[in-house]
Amino acid sequence: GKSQKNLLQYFKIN
Amino acid sequence: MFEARLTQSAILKKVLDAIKDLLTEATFECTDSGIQVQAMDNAHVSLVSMNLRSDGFDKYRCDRNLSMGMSIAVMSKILKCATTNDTVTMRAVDNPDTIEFMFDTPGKDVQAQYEMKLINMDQEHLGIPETVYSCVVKMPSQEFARIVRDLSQFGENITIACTKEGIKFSAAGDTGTANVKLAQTADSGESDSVTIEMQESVKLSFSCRYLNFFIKATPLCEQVQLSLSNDVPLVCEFNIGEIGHIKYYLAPKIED
Repeated sequence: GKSQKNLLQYFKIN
Repeated sequence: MFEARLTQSAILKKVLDAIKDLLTEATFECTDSGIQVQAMDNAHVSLVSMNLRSDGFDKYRCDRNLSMGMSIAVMSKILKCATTNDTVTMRAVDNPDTIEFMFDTPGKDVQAQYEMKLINMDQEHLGIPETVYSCVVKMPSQEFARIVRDLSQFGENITIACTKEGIKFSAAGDTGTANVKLAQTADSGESDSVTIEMQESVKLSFSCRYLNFFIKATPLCEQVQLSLSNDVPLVCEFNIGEIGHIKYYLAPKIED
């Protein structure tokens, strides 16, 4: 099966 | 004081239709240069980036930068109360608890006024990394919407494969498979043209559920732009008339 990645870390500015 | 006026509420109604299924609430950042929204859906699977330039409004004034947390559902309800030809004015004071929407019907001495409470929102500081895309495809937005709707019947995901020759959309499920291929057209810049700028071919799968949210923006413009690269989110971009744009970001599905 295929899973969906959470994008929060990709877009979050620390 | 913040005041923004559009003589045709239609564009704002369409913008709300394009985001209301994806976002429950969002912060509207208002500055001298315009209004910006950058928000993720509750599941943090997609991001919406919307921009309305101040020079696109018929009247725009923003004395101090404002961050206004708004319920998208309530805003959408309010905008449903305007007819497409109504003039819409949004207004807020410098430290607002509420925002006011006013609708004026041309040729009629009727003014409707709605006041919406603002929401205190946790500020998520979001940024969009600079990315060079392997493929950038421009195609008719209605064609894209139709393909997404049609193929969603056959599977949970749509695979997009892009080469110099064209773009292929496919879906597969228990009931069978579906494929739609579009070739690049000779003309570019026309509303019905398909253009492909390709550095490297790509093949990626995306959730139908989210693509169906994105195509709610179809009434905003005639062409949609899809930007694709391996291992980075798809960008699905619609212009908002002459005044701005809405970009949706979605990560490709990965094999478990």
